[in-house]
Amino acid sequence: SLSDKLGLTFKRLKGHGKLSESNIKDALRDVRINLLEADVNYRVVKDFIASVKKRAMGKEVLASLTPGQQFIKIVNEELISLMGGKAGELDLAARPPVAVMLCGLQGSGKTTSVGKLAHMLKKMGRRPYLVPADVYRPAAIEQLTKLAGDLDVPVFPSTTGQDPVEICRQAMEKAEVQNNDVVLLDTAGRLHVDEDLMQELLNIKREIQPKQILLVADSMTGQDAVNVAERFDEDLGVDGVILTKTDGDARGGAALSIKAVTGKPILFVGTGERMDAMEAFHPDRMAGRILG
Amino acid sequence: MFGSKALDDDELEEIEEILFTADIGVKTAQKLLEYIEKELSRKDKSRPEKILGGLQEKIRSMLSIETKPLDFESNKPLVILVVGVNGTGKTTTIGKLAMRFTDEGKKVILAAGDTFRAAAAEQLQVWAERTGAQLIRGQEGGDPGAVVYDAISAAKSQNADLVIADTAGRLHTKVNLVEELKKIHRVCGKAMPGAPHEVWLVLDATTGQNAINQAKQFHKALELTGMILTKLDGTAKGGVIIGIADTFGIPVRFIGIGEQAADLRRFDSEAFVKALFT
Ligand SMILES: Nc1nc2c(ncn2[C@@H]2O[C@H](COP(=O)(O)OP(=O)(O)OP(=O)(O)O)[C@@H](O)[C@H]2O)c(=O)[nH]1
Ligand SMILES: Nc1nc2c(ncn2[C@@H]2O[C@H](COP(=O)(O)OP(=O)(O)OP(=O)(O)O)[C@@H](O)[C@H]2O)c(=O)[nH]1
Ligand SMILES: [Mg+2]
Ligand SMILES: [Mg+2]
Repeated sequence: SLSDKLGLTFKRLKGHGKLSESNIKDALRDVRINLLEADVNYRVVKDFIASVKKRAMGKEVLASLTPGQQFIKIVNEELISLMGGKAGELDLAARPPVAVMLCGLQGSGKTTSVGKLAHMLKKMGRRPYLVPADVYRPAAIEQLTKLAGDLDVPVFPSTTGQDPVEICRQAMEKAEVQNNDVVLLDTAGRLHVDEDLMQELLNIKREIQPKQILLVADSMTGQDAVNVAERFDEDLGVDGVILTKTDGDARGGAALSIKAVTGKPILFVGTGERMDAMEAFHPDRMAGRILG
Repeated sequence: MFGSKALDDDELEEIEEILFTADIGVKTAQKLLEYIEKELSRKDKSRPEKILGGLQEKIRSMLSIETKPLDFESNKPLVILVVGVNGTGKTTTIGKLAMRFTDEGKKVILAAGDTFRAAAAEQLQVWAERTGAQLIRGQEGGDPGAVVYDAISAAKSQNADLVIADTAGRLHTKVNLVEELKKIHRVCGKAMPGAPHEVWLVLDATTGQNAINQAKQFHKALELTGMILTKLDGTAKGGVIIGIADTFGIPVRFIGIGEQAADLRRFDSEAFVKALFT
């Protein structure tokens, strides 16, 4: 783990009395390599190291009796504060039906996450309505319809011949009539560089005015996480992030990259394939995982 | 981070950034930067472009793995097992492979070996219809091995050329799911000695260093004979496959460059390396 590695680095310095700038540079190098191995974006790492260096080169570490521990403490604090301090919350404060739109790259876990959100909301006493707005992927509508059946929540009867914006518009009307208070819009996976499909999301946004737009991102994403998050946030405006597949052994540096580049909170993490496998995001836990 | 005599700090930093942002990873990047230092800097002290060329050649050599072409002659049907973690593009890639091989006049049977995820068989059904391949499926929640067994049996009795078996996405860390995959592998052998003749891991180009763990665990469990790198039509470079090829000797067979049936290409290491540096 990083604290073990740093422990070794600082152990070597123990006999030398006061810590020098070059000692700190070695420790910073260890942290940098560690974060790159954890998939944190190259530039985000650069900025992070710069902010740690500022504090580490000060009296806080250099004059400390336990410089190693002090250094690790700084790294941890800086990482947790970058991760977003405290956990964010889904904002559903609006006149019902409130729309939540899920978007993201292909295969990131949107459809599954819609099901999980419905499960969560139902347990909280809400009445969610599922909307399959993916008319492209083979059997996407069937997939969400099946999940709705398993969860015993209503689902809009989309067909692949319909336009996604029209599906969402009609679904909001139905939700109003049926007294469903939260509408969950499942959109097709798309590349952030696909202009037509990004425009489609803007069209849905303009028509529906969703209260929350959630970017669904795979926790094992590498350096590209920054490009994706930046484009979705710039083009569309993202309110929060769902990080999926955290039940694997990916270090999850993408979480740090996404937060650093958008400033938006990670609200939930997916922890499995079943409908109850979603939890609130804990910044300190994620920071610990990224540091390894 | 790494010193060099031939390149100045800025030039080296530039190369380093290219390598890291392409998901090449620390270990492989260090290996390549050492190579620049030891092999290239010595001969081409004053020519940074030559160094870049040498670096690209080195990466190409790491990716050039001797690969036997698919042997349809001695194996009828040829059986390909497709595996990988969740959402990487296995089912879609199988659809693309079905298109490619039916276009070549082969009789293709698809096995809906994902009996777990909602509408997985329905998804593969659409691909079968699009490509003229035949689908063998079972009950949702049924035994995936039984589906694959039935598909191979059907292929034998119908004299089909190729069986491509889809499996449910699974994280390599889930021991019971990896065991299930090993069981499917054994069932293939029971249905036809020597099957599966190919075991291909589907990797998403947007995946970071975790792809190495994925390759390691799936390779350990099944002995992979190929990889397919999908979603290269995005902005991710998929550099992680360099370390995987170098460490495990698994060749990349195809790449996915879109969501349609035709969006599959044979892996071209020269084009891949060129794209890394663009
Ligand atoms: N292990 C694990 N698997 C997950 C998680 N979330 C989703 N999955 C799986 O990831 C795969 C892709 O999930 P989908 O919900 O189909 O992804 P999607 O974003 O809707 O895909 P597209 O609509 O094609 O873009 C499925 O096999 C899911 O079961 C998670 O948190 N953990
Ligand atoms: N842009 C792009 N999308 C792709 C590519 N290959 C697959 N996809 C998309 O990725 C998503 C997931 O594809 P699937 O084929 O369902 O993936 P899978 O591995 O079978 O997923 P699970 O069975 O749930 O594990 C779909 O939206 C596909 O259209 C590709 O090469 N490029
Ligand atoms: Mg989906
Ligand atoms: Mg699949």
